[in-house]
Amino acid sequence: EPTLHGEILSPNYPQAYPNDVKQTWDVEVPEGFGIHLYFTHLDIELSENCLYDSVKIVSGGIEEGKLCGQRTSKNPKSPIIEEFHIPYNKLQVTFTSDFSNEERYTGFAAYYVAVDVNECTDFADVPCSHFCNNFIGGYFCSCPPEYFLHDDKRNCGVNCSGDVFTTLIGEIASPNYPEAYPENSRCEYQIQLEEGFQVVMTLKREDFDVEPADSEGNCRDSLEFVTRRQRFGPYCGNGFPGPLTIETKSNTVDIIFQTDLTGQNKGWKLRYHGDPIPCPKEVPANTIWEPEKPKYVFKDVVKITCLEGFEIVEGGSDPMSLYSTCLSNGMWSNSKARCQPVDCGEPEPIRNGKVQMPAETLFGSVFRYTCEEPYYYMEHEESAEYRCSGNGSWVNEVLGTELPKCVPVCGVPSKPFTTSQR
Amino acid sequence: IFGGSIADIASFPWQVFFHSERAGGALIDEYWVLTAAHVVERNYHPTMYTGLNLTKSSLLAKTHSLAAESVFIHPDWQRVDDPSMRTNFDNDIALIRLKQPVKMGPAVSPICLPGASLNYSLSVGDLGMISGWGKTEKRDWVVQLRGAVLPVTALEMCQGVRPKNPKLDPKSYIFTENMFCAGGSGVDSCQGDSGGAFVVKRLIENRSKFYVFGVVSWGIECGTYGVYTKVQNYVEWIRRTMKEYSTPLQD
Repeated sequence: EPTLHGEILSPNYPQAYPNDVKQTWDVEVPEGFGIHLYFTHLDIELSENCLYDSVKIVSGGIEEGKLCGQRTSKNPKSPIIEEFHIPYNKLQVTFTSDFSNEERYTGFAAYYVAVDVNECTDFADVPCSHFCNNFIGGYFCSCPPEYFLHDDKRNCGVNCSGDVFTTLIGEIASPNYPEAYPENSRCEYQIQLEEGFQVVMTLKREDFDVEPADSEGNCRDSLEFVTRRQRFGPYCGNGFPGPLTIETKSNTVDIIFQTDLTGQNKGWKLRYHGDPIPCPKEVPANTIWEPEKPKYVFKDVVKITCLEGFEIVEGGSDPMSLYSTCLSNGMWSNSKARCQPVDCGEPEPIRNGKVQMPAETLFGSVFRYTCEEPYYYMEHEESAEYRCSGNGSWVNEVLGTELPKCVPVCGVPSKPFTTSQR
Repeated sequence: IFGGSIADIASFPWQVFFHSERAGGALIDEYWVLTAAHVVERNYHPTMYTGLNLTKSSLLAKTHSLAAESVFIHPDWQRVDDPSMRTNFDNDIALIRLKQPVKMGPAVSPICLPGASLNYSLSVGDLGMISGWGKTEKRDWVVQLRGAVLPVTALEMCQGVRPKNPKLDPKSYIFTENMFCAGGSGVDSCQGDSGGAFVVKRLIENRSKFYVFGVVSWGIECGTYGVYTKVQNYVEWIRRTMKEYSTPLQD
């Protein structure tokens, strides 16, 4: 069991140590402690670089010291003639004597005690990203206000995620901007606009300062924009390297800002706005769109009216016009509606007359009525010709939609009356 | 018809045959028949035929008759208790609206109504035509349609006819401006021809047509001169009535 202190004495101490001896002591104190090893007596054959007899102290494979010769304390108030401070809890002491001792040497007497290690300062590596707190047998890290300690118990980060931006226009910046952003953090924001709008982001070059990429071009800290279909970035460096305006084609964008342990950059700031999604301006044949615009966007409503002689197929109650709305998916409502030529249908028959059937019955077609001559004639001479009008009726210039009348021819016998009367 | 000859219905396609109370009428429209008031004053549901040459019962039975929807007697026609004693035939004119329109053809077509212009004025000497299945010199009525051509004469000619029947007082008969006289030389209409048309040919607007100027009304003695209702005086009433009742009446 590791002890907090102990004594190490050369063989036969305080008598002369024997020749040709090699003895090793493994010293171990509880974990979290260092070892203070000090010698109060040292009487070992002196040789150059302690080549013949020596006592050697090794910690972690590294030789901390090698002693030989005779030493006395230079401090009359302290018996310690040599001491070592080892920041680890293990060390090895090895005593070695050769064959050549002709004189009598008494060896060494050494003591060790466990001493607390200041982990915050005793090691080359910084154990905590922010504050280090030493205690006997260990240390703990702590963070500034509004920071939190990561699961690794060493690094601090900030809670910067979760913000959802839903307004049609806004500005987003990295934490502390324009002061240095926190290290070792991952900030996830979301812009979430109503469907039918695409997020458009604008960044100024001077509003962007993120720790530059390493020699291999990988961003240490990075800003990234992610939509369902596309990824923009990662971006880093001094001055925004991407396009100054990013049209995301999406109503939602995830913004991911990731930082590593190092870096002292000011961060970034961006502006965004919702751009209504455009609907195609494809005016179908034989229609009029009101209002006329060079570009139609989400929520725009147009009144689609058929030209004269055309009517809407698959429309609503009004066969001449309907309203269409630019939808959030960039399509028009009622997009299947088409203006087709009005069909007046087959002309109605008339009494005592006939229809000279038209080749077709669409808008603009013409046909004629005739009466059964010679016994009937058309009441209005000009009423024979009918044209298929825009409202789907056969129209005559004189009678309108009224049908012509074939009236009897009067006073014309088919046979003259002859008489022999004089 | 006195002094006439057998005629083809194609020569008088407007001629309408009244079966019961044998008489005549003239088709003036698909729906309308012009006749004399005294023909229909006691018969509001006459059975009529068009397009007939012969009026044999066997033929009539096979022929589709015309049904009267309503009868319009001139409002100024004076009704009397005993028609046989009537001496006033003023306004002897009536209209009949048919239930179904008449289909026109070579044997059936209407006679024209005269207009109001001078072109339609009737003068003494103008020749007209009459037709009917009425009494002739030899028979009380005939099966074969007969027709005749006769001139318009002065009304005095009718006033001057002396009846063979001494009981008749010619002076008791009333003559008005709504009548004209026609006949002479034994050409006349007679019983059974009443209601038939007196037609005159006129060339108007380069078209030669027959117009109904008279309706066979009455006379003192057949074979002399006959009195005809002057249709021109009633054209306005005729047109107004036809227009007013142009749509079928409700029961």
